[in-house]
Amino acid sequence: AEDTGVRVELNEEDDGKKSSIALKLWVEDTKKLKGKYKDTGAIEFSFDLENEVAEVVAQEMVESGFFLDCDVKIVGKSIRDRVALIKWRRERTVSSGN
Amino acid sequence: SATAQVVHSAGRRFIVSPVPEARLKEQ
Repeated sequence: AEDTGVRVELNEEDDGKKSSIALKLWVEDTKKLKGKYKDTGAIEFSFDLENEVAEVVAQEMVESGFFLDCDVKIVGKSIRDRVALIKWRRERTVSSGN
Repeated sequence: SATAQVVHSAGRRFIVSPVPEARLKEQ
């Protein structure tokens, strides 16, 4: 995945079954953000892999004051990339098990 | 504790915690 400067990692073991999963997001490289970033630390949140959209969660982070509106796309992309990887891993696990 | 909780109006809970030091990108 592209280095967006925003890191998103699993915040729990993925059992491959749960639709909602815990993620943790933090800024690794503030220079990649357009807006001024207030260092708040890592943000832990849950994300529903089946029913949620990364960009919507990114918008909620903006509205909660973690990021500025100009960075919503980069945050959304960072979440979307991680979610895609989690889904890909799950699919691969299922297909290798068959 | 260094953790803080922010609840968005949509109901999502964000928990702020320290960045894992070992995982910070080396500059």
